[in-house]
Amino acid sequence: MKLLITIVQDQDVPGLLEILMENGFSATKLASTGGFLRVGNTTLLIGVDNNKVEGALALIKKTCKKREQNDIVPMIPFGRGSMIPRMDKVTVGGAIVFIVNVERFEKI
Amino acid sequence: MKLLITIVQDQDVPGLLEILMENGFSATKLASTGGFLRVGNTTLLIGVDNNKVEGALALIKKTCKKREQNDIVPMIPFGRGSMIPRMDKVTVGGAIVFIVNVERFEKI
Amino acid sequence: MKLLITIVQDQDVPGLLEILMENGFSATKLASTGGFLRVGNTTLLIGVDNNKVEGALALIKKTCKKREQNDIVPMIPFGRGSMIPRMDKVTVGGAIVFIVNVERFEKI
Ligand SMILES: Nc1ncnc2c1ncn2[C@@H]1O[C@@H]2COP(=O)(O)O[C@H]3[C@@H](O)[C@H](n4cnc5c(N)ncnc54)O[C@@H]3COP(=O)(O)O[C@H]2[C@H]1O
Ligand SMILES: Nc1ncnc2c1ncn2[C@@H]1O[C@@H]2COP(=O)(O)O[C@H]3[C@@H](O)[C@H](n4cnc5c(N)ncnc54)O[C@@H]3COP(=O)(O)O[C@H]2[C@H]1O
Ligand SMILES: Nc1ncnc2c1ncn2[C@@H]1O[C@@H]2COP(=O)(O)O[C@H]3[C@@H](O)[C@H](n4cnc5c(N)ncnc54)O[C@@H]3COP(=O)(O)O[C@H]2[C@H]1O
Repeated sequence: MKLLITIVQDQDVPGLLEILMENGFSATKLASTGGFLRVGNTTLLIGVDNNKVEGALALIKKTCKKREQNDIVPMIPFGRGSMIPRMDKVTVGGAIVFIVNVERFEKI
Repeated sequence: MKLLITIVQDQDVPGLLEILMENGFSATKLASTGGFLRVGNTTLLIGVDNNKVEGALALIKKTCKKREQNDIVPMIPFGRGSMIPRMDKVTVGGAIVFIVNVERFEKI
Repeated sequence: MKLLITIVQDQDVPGLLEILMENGFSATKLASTGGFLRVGNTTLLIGVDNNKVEGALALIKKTCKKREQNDIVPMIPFGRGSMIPRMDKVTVGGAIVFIVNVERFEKI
């Protein structure tokens, strides 16, 4: 089994969960925040059988869109130690997926 | 060391944390939501020494009960794309445990 | 790639995120709670290239301080089953870091 630790934008979550459930996957949702833009996003834990990883990734690709955020980027280093806020276009990915091996799965 | 990523029902959390702490385990609690029933649950991170995995699992088994939720199940596919809500008994497990290897543990 | 699942005290989070971002790291923040003291803390997911693990750990060491919490410790076993609260000094670490291998990383 593999655990897909998947970080997506909030607006893609309803569509992604629906298509995952329809296809027999299971998932757990955790509210999270991006370290750079400090904007809320969502971390999904998706445990899948080894032979289903590609299927799950395909569903994630189908529903999660890249977007440009015209945000005030808070974290631009301006000389060691001080940060200046400035308007900037930051592309936020469709999804970030860390695939981790599950040595053992227990359903108690 | 192993990390037990453990998903349990909210009502089992106080009892589970108490018995884990009493037995010298440590844990971190994250609020989460089930992808299927969309009901709040709890994700625990429990880092344990390799020789303590069985002990931790035994405590989880002791405190986490299977329950039937008479929920309106929101996610029953009814032909591609549309979902019909219907009353259904869904069994929600005692606990779901993903056991992941920790290559290195640092206490800073 | 490695995923650093890092548990830190809330007051160290702004400084740690700033120094991580300034050094080109990325991170995702999850609100969490300690299992023993039941006090809010923060769990950071920090995915880093294999050759950057030491660099990330050094930044964590630099910003996360050990503190003594003069808390009422809720979890002292007093004979099997009952817990008595008592005032106690509990040292809460700078940071707890679980380093987990990422088999595959996808940016969709
Ligand atoms: N230190 C830095 N300097 C300059 N630009 C930076 C940066 N860190 C992030 N960015 C940019 O800002 C976008 C939003 O990052 P944020 O941290 O808010 O939100 C992130 C974060 O929550 C998570 N994430 C991405 N990579 C990660 C990693 N290696 N570890 C943990 N979380 C990660 O996924 C979200 C979307 O990431 P994505 O890469 O699509 O999009 C990122 C990236 O384009
Ligand atoms: N492989 C996995 N990866 C990540 N998280 C996982 C997981 N398997 C289970 N979980 C988590 O554990 C909770 C309880 O799952 P359980 O299998 O006991 O109980 C489940 C199961 O009996 C059923 N179920 C879940 N997904 C389903 C689906 N796609 N189709 C039909 N029934 C489903 O509904 C109950 C509640 O599911 P819900 O999603 O609300 O809540 C789930 C979810 O948060
Ligand atoms: N193996 C592990 N798996 C998952 N999460 C872990 C972990 N080890 C530590 N943590 C997380 O890191 C926080 C700080 O732990 P630390 O060991 O520095 O500081 C700890 C430790 O000094 C002490 N402590 C924790 N569990 C104990 C227990 N069962 N008996 C006695 N003292 C305990 O109380 C402090 C605060 O603990 P708290 O649980 O509130 O908060 C913990 C917990 O959220």
